[in-house]
Amino acid sequence: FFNSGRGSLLRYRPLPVLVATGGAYYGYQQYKRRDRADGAPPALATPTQVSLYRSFPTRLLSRAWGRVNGVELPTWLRKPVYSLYIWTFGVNMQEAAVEDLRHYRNLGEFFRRRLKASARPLCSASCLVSPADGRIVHLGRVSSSEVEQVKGVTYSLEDFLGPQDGRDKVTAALSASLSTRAEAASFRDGLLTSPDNDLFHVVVYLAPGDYHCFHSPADWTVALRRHFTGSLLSVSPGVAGRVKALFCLNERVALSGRWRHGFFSFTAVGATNVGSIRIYFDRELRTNAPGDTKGHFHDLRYGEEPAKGGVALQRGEAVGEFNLG
Amino acid sequence: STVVVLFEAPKAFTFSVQPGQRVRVGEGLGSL
Repeated sequence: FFNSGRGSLLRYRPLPVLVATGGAYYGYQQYKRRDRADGAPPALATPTQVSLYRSFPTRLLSRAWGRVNGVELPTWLRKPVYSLYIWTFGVNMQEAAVEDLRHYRNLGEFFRRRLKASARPLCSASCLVSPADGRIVHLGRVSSSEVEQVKGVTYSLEDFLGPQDGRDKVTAALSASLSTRAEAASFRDGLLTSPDNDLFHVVVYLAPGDYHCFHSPADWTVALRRHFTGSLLSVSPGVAGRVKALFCLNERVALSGRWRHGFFSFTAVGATNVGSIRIYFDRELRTNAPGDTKGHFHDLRYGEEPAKGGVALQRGEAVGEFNLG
Repeated sequence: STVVVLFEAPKAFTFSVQPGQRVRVGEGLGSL
């Protein structure tokens, strides 16, 4: 090959290849380092880029992914497949209620595995506990009707929760007097039941290897379930840092009600691989269903059922889970 | 997937965790 005259163009030249690839890699590392050194948030995707991303059939892909992962695996194949998943995403199987990998019929079942009862002790000193395993993406005080999903990237509180009149009557009535007094009350102010209070938020990202059930973060009463149909874009911190209002675009289930300090809400936001959200006390809820139109929401008011004053949840109680597809 | 908790609390409420920190179910996030 090297000695053939006509093969001169095809001749393998390791030095230029090494210089080119090495240079490109070095440049990429420098670019990443500069981004980190600046501390500045990454550039936001343009509306065109977001539209293009949203045009991908993420819901269809998600459901197909769910179907694939719902296929029962033969017993002999379970251990190697789940072991690969465990190795890739760093799953700690020692805390799983069932450690025997052959027990899980498919990856979907493995994904929503339960934990041992002693695996997650409840902090007794805090009135608010983590509802899920994961990483804190953002937290803090909400000082306006725009909330930060990650540093420097915001979304509208009203778009995220939907119109105010969708809240339960008690919360709405409590806040109505405040809104009247304030005259020009913002959406945020309308949620507050006391001028001595503030609005706070915390965002937790669940990675693929994390336990994917979620629990109640406090003692509270759920009055309203609002299911927003939407896209199923990735919610990884990298994407959340580039797509403005990502949490308002994706399919999500928002539970809202009240706790001892006033308004309280918990929202589970779906993603491409994890498109379905299940709430244990809500059998009517169907997420990532074919035929749903993006951008709508459906309400179920638990507080209006005569036999119930809403659904009372205790701190740490299992509330629901994310499912593949 | 992501979960978002949005709540009203007295102004004295303080978080006991930081952005970027790993948390687990039941771990304290903040108190009064």
